[in-house]
Amino acid sequence: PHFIIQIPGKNDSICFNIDEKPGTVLRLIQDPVTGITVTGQIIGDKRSNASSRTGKTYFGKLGITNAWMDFRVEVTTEKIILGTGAELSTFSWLDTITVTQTGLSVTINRKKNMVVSFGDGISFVIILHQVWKKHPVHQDFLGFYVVDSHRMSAQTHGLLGQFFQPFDFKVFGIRPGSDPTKPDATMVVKNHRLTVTRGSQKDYRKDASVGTKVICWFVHNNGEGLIDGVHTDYIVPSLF
Amino acid sequence: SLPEGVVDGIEVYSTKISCKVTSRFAHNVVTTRAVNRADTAKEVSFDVELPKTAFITNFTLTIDGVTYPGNVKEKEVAQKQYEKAVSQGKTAGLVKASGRKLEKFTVSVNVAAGSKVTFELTYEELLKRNKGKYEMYLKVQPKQLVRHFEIDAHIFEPQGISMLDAEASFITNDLLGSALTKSFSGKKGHVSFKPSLDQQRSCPTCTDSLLNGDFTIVYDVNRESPGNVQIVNGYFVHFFAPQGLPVVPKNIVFVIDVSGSMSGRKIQQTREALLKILDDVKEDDYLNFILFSTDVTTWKDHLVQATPANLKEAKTFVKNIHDQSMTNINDGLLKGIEMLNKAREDHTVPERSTSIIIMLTDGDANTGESRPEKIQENVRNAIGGKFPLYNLGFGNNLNYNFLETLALENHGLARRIYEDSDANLQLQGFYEEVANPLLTNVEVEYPENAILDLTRNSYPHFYDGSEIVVAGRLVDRNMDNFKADVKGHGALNDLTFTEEVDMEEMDAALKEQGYIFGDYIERLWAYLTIEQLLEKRKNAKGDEKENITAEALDLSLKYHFVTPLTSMVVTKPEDNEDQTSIADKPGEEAIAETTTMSFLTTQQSSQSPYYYVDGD
Repeated sequence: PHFIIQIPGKNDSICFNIDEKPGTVLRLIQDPVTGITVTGQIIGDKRSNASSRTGKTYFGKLGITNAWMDFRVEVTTEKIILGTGAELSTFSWLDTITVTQTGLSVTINRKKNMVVSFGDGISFVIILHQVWKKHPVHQDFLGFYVVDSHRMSAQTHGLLGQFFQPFDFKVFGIRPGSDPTKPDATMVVKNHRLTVTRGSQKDYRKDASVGTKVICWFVHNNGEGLIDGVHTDYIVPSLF
Repeated sequence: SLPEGVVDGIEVYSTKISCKVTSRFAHNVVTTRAVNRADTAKEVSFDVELPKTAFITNFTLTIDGVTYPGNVKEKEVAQKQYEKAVSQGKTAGLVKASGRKLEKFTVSVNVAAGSKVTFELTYEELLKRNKGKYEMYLKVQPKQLVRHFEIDAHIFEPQGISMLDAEASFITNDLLGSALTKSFSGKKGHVSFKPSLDQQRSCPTCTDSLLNGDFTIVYDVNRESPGNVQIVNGYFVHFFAPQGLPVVPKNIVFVIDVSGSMSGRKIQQTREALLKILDDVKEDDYLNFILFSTDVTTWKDHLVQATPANLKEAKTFVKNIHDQSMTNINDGLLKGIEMLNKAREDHTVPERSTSIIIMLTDGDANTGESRPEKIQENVRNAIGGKFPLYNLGFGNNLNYNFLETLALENHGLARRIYEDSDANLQLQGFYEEVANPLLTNVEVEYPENAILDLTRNSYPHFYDGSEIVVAGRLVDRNMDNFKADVKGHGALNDLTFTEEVDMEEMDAALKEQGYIFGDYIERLWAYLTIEQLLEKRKNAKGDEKENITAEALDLSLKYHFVTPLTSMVVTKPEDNEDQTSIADKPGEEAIAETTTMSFLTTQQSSQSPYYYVDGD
């Protein structure tokens, strides 16, 4: 999975990948104040097996919970299960549906995306990426976007959540890299000095098939030095 | 020596039931061909039992190659012909209620020696989804061996068929196996039942037929999406049946008639049914029992949660239900309604729950307030449209129309429980239908100014295993896309389902619709509109009733449906005078009166023969 962090006021972005074996569940957001947690499970491409680290990986399952509302959503590339405790509703990506209750709104847009909002100020979008069913390698996967986080607390953490609060970084010493089209540079962030590479990723919110190019500084080695701790600190045993 | 299958000189050499179902709308044609092999003229009878929910759309007689078509006429017009026939001393009942689900169509004609006759009856019905499947019910009763007997059903469902099965009550699976073929793939399904003469025999050396009973085809469709909209020739139909939703908790009050007339088997069957129902009540539900005879007694003072301890206590209470004295429907119902209202006001039941009242009675109110109009008014005012009332009429000794009106006025429905060995199963079956509400206050909305002539689009409940069907007409039949929203309250949250139809995509999906019959959506819309108008008419009064009647009559005549407002007349010129048959549709209230309808087979040769019906 490719992580993209857009930095407000900087007009720049930082990106990194997390490479883990299929089945791994990563904590993306955790906010003890609002009670919201988001996790994502990695799946491999059609060639990979459970121990494979070499194939392509994607998010195949996402979990969103709100502990205070006793509410959870499980999203896979096939279906969406949401509800409270044992009272769960199951929907398909073929549905177009809006589910509302006090402080919550979930909208599924058939075969495209779904929007999960907790009141004003917290809103996530999940994109369904569908590939050709008979593709020899790739399979359907999910994208997760935080479109509004201003009601999330300062204590929010997780691979994405730790970046909701303003942070500073500096990039200097731009120099040719191993790929002439992608210069390297030095980034100072969170008291670390990192070698980063200019690259690009795609934002698929507007168009899930083509996407919009986002230029970013790529942090190598699973975001080491950018993220707090190491990426394995964010591995959790299960989606919920 | 007469060929096999000849009874009293008449050989019925072919009977074919041809069914074509497109998107739940069934178009059935029953054709029987017979020849008179006797030396003298003989009477040939044609009996068909068809579902009560079906409308006859055509009946033709073909005698010696000449076809006499049927014409649908306003009942009063047909009535005049009927009266003329009566004055000549001849009547014939063509259609009458028959059993629980069926109406019987009967006609006879005199056929000259050596002549052939073909009877062809066409009827249409919308198959309603119940407990997760559509059921097409065909009565098979040829009464003699038929050289060519065939049921041939073709089903076309644009959503794709998920299961298809067929079974016959009168034949063992071993015998059925070779005569029955059933298959489905994608959007198409096919069932064929074609028993040979030998397979029809009740025993290897018998000359009588074992074909006598029910032939049932059941199927369901794929539901990748909760809704499905189909548009053809400017008419649309919207099917809605979401899956995977949790059940909305129920607050249910059973109002049970324990008057003297319930004594014996009825009260025993009621007890058995209630005990079974208690096994199925979910812990989230709240319930109570109100018993009424001359007085009203209750199990509890208020609704209680269906905890294991409460259910155990409820079962003890039910086991001790006994019959006594008179029938005070008014007080029984009002007590139940008051309890449900109070539970809601006091917040003693879950906020996101739905209330239901089910009344079971076997007779008319005869103590306390016994005027039907006053009871209706009291109940209507007490419920105030807040929840549905379901009325179960046990047996025939009751004013079913009253129960139906009472239920319809309060967003519910009435159901007749037939006095039979399986009455307890009928009661349980009804409960199962309403036991799992998935949505409440369902509203189906379409773009403003885009549609006309919409059928009913709001329902108090959507029950698991059922389906909501809405049909209408597009203002602009060339529109590019079409959007429908279905809003409802679920167990946990409010839901809005949106169905967007891309006309090009849909045209591609329906391109095979010519495979069945092209105008099915328009006819389905007409069927549904008439059915709902007739239901609405039951509660209407004065000008409103007149307007509804006029509208339903116009549609019945335009679309050639035999409804309670129309009759079908078949006229055959004979000896310079007309021979006329009329097909009518009896209502549910006609059940108790079936014996009053007669069919006279003896005719005076000096007078021209008439075939007639006396409906409701």
